[in-house]
Amino acid sequence: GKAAPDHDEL
Amino acid sequence: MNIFRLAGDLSHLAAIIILLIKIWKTRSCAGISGRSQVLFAIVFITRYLDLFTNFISAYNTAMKVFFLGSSIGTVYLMYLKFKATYDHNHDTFRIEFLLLPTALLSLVLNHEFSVMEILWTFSIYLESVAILPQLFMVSKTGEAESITSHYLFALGSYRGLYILNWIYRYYFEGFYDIIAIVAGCVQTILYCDFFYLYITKVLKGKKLQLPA
Repeated sequence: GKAAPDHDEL
Repeated sequence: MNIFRLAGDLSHLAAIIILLIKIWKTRSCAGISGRSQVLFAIVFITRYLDLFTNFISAYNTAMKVFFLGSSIGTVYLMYLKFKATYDHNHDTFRIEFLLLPTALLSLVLNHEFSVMEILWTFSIYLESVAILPQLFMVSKTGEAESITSHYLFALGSYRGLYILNWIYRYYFEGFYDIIAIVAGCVQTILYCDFFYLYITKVLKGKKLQLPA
């Protein structure tokens, strides 16, 4: 997986 | 999107709208910490740079644009339009004590050492403590107007509801973001004393007044 997550929250 | 996340977002939205209505209707920002509002504007600006790089949903974009616009607008109202009503004598919390440690921490504890990711991390850490100048101001004056209390309650509830959202996402989606979770817990804990006063005083129709 990626190191940084997708920031889908506000 | 789950019910806790939606409730959290709506609570956050309500907080911002309550604050804007208070300032606009009373033509005054008395009792509001301009320093906290500047910190929130910095939080949104550094977090939502991904508006230009990453599309998530129309909802996500609309909320980000509103949070950015409203936080910058609040700073404008406080420091320019209604400057004369800004209670700066009581707003004395040193924000460099929040900005510097959160900036350093974001350089050390992050998911990825990139500009966007470090700015996102900084915004998460800064948001967790950005309310301190406001809480400091309330404790200094020993009281808060009811509308300011409602604002603080909605703003504090938002991250608390996000904690429920993170528990939900961990169990049902296997997703968790440790940086957001730890900072969100810190943020919510900072409001606990205020929540207690809000429930025991403001909801019973009394003004929020701290014991002398």
